Amino acid sequence: QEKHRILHKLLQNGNS
Amino acid sequence: SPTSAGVEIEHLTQNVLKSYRETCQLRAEDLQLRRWDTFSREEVCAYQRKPMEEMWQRCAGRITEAIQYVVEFAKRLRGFMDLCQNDQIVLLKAGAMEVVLVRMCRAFNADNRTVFFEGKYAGAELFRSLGCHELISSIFDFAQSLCALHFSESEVALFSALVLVNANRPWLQDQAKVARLQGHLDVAFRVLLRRTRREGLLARLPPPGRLRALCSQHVEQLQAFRRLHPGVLHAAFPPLYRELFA
Repeated sequence: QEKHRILHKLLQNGNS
Repeated sequence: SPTSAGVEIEHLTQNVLKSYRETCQLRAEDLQLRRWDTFSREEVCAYQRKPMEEMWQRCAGRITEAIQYVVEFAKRLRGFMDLCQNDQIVLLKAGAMEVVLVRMCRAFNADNRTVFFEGKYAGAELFRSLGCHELISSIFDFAQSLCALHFSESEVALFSALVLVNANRPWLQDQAKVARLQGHLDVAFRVLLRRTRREGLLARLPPPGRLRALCSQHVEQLQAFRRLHPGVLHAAFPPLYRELFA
């Protein structure tokens, strides 16, 4: 998961 | 019942089309209006004179922007966010660039082999300083072959959803759940094609291996660039690009 930190963050940021 | 299944599929189709419309980055009408607005000879030369590192950095920037729209597309797709996080990431990591390549056919003018890039249409020669002539030619050939299919916006939407939701990607945790979603999208695509009398399209779609090969070629070229310019990738490339490809 640490390897995909940014993808994680983008997925968790609501439907912006 | 067959009726409620039909309604479900219709809802899914509408969801895919809406998700696509909201995240398509550039409107088809705008791309169409500007399709003869090409870079001048001087502008092309200016791009060709840029150092390799700068041109790579620019292209990585444009790819990253396009990928961010693909992530938003995925998030809006019904069922995608119900997959476990591992599988969302596996699908995006393997499929985001493939979707970008599919979407690129909208921004490609097959009549003069140019692609919309940084505000105008550019031929393959504009990308010369990248030092990867073969990759650029393969991408242009791919865009040309997709253009020959005359995709409608609805077809691009459903086809790209299917490129993304692919149960054959390695490392999926809940492959059955991805396969179910893929199956529903597949039915939605076929229903759309039947309704528009475009069933013939199915036999002409690019084989999955072609997209995979283009993406591997991109990663290989990135590795070659990295060997030539160690440090540039880490210092100047978008973090999302590095996370996906480096």
